[in-house]
Amino acid sequence: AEETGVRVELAEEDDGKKSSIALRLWVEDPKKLKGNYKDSGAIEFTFDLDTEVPETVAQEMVDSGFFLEIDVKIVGKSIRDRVSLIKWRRQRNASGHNGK
Amino acid sequence: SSAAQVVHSAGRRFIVSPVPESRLREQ
Repeated sequence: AEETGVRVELAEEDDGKKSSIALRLWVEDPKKLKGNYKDSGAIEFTFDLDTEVPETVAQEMVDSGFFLEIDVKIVGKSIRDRVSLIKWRRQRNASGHNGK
Repeated sequence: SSAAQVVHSAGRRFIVSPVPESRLREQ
């Protein structure tokens, strides 16, 4: 995924089955964002792969004061990249199981 | 340090913890 400056990673092992998964997001390269997030911590949250939209979580993070509105797109994209990767891996693992 | 928590009005819980140490050294 192209470097957005915001890092999103799994905060727990992905068993490939449960729909809601814990993720951890933090600012790895503050220069790439408009706001000042120099020593902000990592934010852990759960995300439902089946029903939720990354951009909604990004907006909730802005509402909660973690990010400025102006950075909501970058945060949303970073979450979307990680979620797509998780879904892609799950499909690939699933296709691998039925005797391919 | 105890992790700070923020619960959004929509109900999602955000838990703030220090950035994973291993990542900081990579910069």
